[in-house]
Amino acid sequence: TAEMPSKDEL
Amino acid sequence: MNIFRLAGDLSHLAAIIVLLLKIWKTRSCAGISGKSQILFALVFTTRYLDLFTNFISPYNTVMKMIYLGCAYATVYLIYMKFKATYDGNHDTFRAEFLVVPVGGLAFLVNHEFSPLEILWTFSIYLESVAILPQLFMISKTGEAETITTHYLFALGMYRALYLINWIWRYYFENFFDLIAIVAGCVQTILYCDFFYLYITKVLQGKKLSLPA
Repeated sequence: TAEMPSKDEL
Repeated sequence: MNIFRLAGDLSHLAAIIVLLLKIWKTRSCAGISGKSQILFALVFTTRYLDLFTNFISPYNTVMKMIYLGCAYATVYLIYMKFKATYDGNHDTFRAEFLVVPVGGLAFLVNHEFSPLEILWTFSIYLESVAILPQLFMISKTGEAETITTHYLFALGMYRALYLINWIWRYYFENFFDLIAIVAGCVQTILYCDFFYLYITKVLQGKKLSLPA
């Protein structure tokens, strides 16, 4: 599981 | 996009619009913490700077613009148009006690040490505690109008639904963002006491008032 920023979320 | 995420976004939108309509229809912002609303405007402003740098989807762009527009409209109504009805004497939470530590934390714990990333992290941390002035105000006056409690409930539901969304994304998309998840848990926990009062009082048709 890779951690990545959730920029698609509001 | 999953159903929990969509429901969360719509719940958030409903909360923002309920608050705007309440103020507009009653021509009054009594019982509403202007400080919480300024903090939310700051949250959206620092988080949605990526509107200028990268495009994700029409849905994403439109929702961000609506959230931003509504947040500023709410602040305008409280501090300008219906300023006379603003209950500043009870809105005494010291917002700098939230903004300063949260700013420091965003500098220390982030995904990447760049201006946009730090501002995004700041907005995530700040959102988790931005409702505190409002909850403090209710605990101080000991009561809240029913419509205000609907607003708070919709706002809390948005966060709870996002938590389910993250569990979903972890299982089905192998996706997780620790900063968002920890801040989201903190934010949801802050609402638990309120959820209890909402279910045991407001949904039974009683006004939300706290024991003296």
